[in-house]
Amino acid sequence: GIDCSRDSKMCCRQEFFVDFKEIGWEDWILQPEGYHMNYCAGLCPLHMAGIPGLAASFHTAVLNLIKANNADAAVDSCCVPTQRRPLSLLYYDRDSNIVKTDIPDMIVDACGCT
Amino acid sequence: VAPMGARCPACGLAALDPAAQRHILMARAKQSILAKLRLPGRPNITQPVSRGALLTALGRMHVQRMDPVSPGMSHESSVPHLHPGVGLQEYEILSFAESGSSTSRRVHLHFRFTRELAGNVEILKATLYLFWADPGPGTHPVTIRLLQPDLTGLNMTVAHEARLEVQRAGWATLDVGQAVQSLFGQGSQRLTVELEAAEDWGSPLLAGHSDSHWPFVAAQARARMPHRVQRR
Repeated sequence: GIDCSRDSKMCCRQEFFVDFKEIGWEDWILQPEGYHMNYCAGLCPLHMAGIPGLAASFHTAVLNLIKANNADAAVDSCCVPTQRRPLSLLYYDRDSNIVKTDIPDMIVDACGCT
Repeated sequence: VAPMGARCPACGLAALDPAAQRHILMARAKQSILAKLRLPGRPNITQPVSRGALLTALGRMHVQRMDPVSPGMSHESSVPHLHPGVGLQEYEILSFAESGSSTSRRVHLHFRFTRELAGNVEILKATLYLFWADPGPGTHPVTIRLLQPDLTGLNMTVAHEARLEVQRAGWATLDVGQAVQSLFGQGSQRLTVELEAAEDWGSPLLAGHSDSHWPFVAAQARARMPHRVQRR
């Protein structure tokens, strides 16, 4: 996958860190100190369909399909997460119990074009 | 902002000034975490657990995992062994006791489990950890009763009873999985434990609630399988 830089226009992963102390949540979330709420942004013009973050062969297959099916009818595709991982939290619940859980698919590691 | 920006929520952010973007993303992060934890809002912590009690509890759980048949009083697991569900969110819950009414021979402890969890998870395992004060020479009988409210909610019924002979100070464990599971099944959230000791011992627990020896329940739970409608 590609990480966004300042002037990225194409589909990439935008890093965004939420510091729990900054939002006043450090008293009830014991671990970790923050949440990497990365997100996908950017354009997916025709020639980028199916990349990056997926197997190169997938990209070739998508491009061939677009050519075979009258390319100019195809529209842009969307910039979406292609790799995600869980967010592990150790926190107090409303009865002051201490709970540990892994929330699946909360952190985006890579983005790509559908 | 390209015309496609209108269709892609994240691209809409690009059109905002950095401060507005940050504000929106922070709000989104809070909303996302609270929704995934099934919390209506951030909890207000009224009784934070002391660091000593937390570290001791985590240490005891680790010992229990390493040596399940610890000398204490590990009871046969009474929760039917549920095979781990693939991809279902799992929870480990540490619930520290609240003191209930007590006499010279009886101690009541309350363990409260949150509404968000009680209705949405199944208990895979739950263990009660007790630290006995020094009972003095000989063996001392103690009866442990797990009480839960009856269907009217007015009276307490005995869900489980265990008797044991305590010879020395130290940690003991009791499997309470079945009792916690049936509590959740009844929509209740509070497990009451009654300890009854012989006359000459007095309070069986370490006197003075010394922080790092305070009783707790360690439970492992898993989100309920989403209800699947089978089409034939």
